[in-house]
Amino acid sequence: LYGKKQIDEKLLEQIEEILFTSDLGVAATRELIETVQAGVARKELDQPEKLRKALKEQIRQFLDVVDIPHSMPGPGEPYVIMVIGVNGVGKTTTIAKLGYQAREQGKTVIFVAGDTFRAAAIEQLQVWGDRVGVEVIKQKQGSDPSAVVFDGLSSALAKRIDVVLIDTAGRLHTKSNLMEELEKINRVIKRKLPGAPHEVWLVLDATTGQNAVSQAEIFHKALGLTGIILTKLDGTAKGGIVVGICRQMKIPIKFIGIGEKMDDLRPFNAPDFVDAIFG
Amino acid sequence: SLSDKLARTFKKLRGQGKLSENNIQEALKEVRIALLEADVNYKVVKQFVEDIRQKAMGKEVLESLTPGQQVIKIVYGELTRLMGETRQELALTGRTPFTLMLAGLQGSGKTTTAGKLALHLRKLGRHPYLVPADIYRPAAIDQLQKLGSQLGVPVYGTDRKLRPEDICVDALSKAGTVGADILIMDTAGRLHIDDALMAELVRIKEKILPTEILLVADAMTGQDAVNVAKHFNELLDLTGIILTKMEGDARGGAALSIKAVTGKPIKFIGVGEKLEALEPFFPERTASRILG
Ligand SMILES: Nc1nc2c(ncn2[C@@H]2O[C@H](COP(=O)(O)OP(=O)(O)OP(=O)(O)O)[C@@H](O)[C@H]2O)c(=O)[nH]1
Ligand SMILES: Nc1nc2c(ncn2[C@@H]2O[C@H](COP(=O)(O)OP(=O)(O)OP(=O)(O)O)[C@@H](O)[C@H]2O)c(=O)[nH]1
Ligand SMILES: [Mg+2]
Ligand SMILES: [Mg+2]
Repeated sequence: LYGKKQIDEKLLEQIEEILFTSDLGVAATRELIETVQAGVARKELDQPEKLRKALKEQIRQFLDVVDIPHSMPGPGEPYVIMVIGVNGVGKTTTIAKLGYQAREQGKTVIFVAGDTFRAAAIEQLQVWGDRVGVEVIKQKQGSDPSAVVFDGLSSALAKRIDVVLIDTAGRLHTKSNLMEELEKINRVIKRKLPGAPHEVWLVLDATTGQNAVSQAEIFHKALGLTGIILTKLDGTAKGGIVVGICRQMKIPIKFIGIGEKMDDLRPFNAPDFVDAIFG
Repeated sequence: SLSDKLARTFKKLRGQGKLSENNIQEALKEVRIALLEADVNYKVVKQFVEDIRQKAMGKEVLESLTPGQQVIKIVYGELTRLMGETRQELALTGRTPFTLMLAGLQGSGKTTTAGKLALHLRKLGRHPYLVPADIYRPAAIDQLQKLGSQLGVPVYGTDRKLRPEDICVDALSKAGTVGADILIMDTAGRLHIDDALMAELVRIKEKILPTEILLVADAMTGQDAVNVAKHFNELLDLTGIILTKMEGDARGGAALSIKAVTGKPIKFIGVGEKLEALEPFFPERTASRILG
């Protein structure tokens, strides 16, 4: 978009290509292009630079979502965060990063090994627990995840832990029995500690296409999401799928994952995110 | 669905016996939208729609079809043709032990797919040997060892202090000791833009000269699929693609994007988390799914 002297069909096509290839999707791209065309027609946007600014501002607005209000833990109660999402998006690694961050802030943390299904899932979380200096509450592979979560909360209450991070098995949102398992875990948490889980965060992989919308819709419907974490933004994918999701479902993006190490987590920054789309 | 949209598009244009410039234009817009919504890459869509326009121009609408159906027939036929007309199995020719190298982005399903391939090959009467060449991810070696013991398939005892290429060379030298005739090498997930890690894959390739080099890609990947596939293919000259997590509701446009940009055959699809969940790739099924 740089160095273009006038607003013409070619410029609009360039913009359309940038938006589409950033995974913004048909609906959001169409709406943004129409808004821009309206501004051009009204002679408000008469230079490419103004057009680009207006476009960026509009996307930022779509991403501007207020935090979802929810209960806070009482005295001596832990802040309970449940991390969910489809297979391989980065849940377990993100929990390690969140634990590291909480420890840096001087908080006490435990990890709950809620993925009792996948091979070496518990071992993977344990390695992270050892590296970050966080205890991992776990049972044998194959045990009931709800039972492990219940254990985790009991332990956290007994030890007056500040933050509980619950890892869950990856699952496709289209598998109703697996979604029911998640809802059961949620109920167990609620019964054990009213007000919890204080956060239910959906992890989305930045390389995902429009299926992310379906993921967000179904996980949101099942559990009520309080936030989204967008991982693997250190790749070449722009993660534009969150634009439509934020706009449609009003779920805030909490953090972004930018690598595989424990400190590769950043708070979400809308202007930076939008700038990255335009390269 | 696309068929409904095309039916509406053509309804406005009456008595069309031939597909002409103007009635095609509107139909192609709908096709373009359907493909973009299915995550087919923007540039791939552009090229594809243009090819369809060429093929459809002047075509007679067959007696039994409406113009909309005629267009769909052309699109569906072209999609199927592009994604691979003939079923392609693993090309296990030459001397044993054969070697399969799996590569791809983080979390795409390589380790699980390695296990699935081991089961698939054993059912075909082969003797697979699983080789954990991911020395980075916590419990990655553990994960493949667990899958191996679940299947009763031998797993090479990887020493994390060795470099992946040397692990693979040593595993190859030990294939005979476990009576294996095919090695399945699981590598660490990596970004295509990580030069150092991509160079590692090239080193493994150069030392092993794998029978097959397979890109394991997630079926729900969006526009970035072309960047990833193109780069892996340029550096490794892939022999095939495996698309995972295909049992979900992702439209799977990445299949077309990856095939279009690499020209390499999609050999298998992953359709679940269990080790039995590996199927051959059928282009017609993915074509109808992409069209929606
Ligand atoms: N480059 C990059 N890789 C990441 C990021 N987050 C996670 N990963 C990698 O993605 C892969 C999968 O991460 P996991 O944490 O195992 O993902 P998961 O969602 O827990 O996977 P399942 O439990 O199997 O569903 C690992 O190789 C991670 O190192 C990120 O922000 N950037
Ligand atoms: N639903 C579904 N899940 C799958 C499929 N294939 C793999 N998975 C899951 O995807 C997640 C990631 O699989 P892995 O095998 O650990 O992926 P990977 O590519 O080895 O990951 P890295 O080594 O970190 O790059 C796990 O939860 C798997 O069970 C599939 O076909 N369908
Ligand atoms: Mg995990
Ligand atoms: Mg792996």
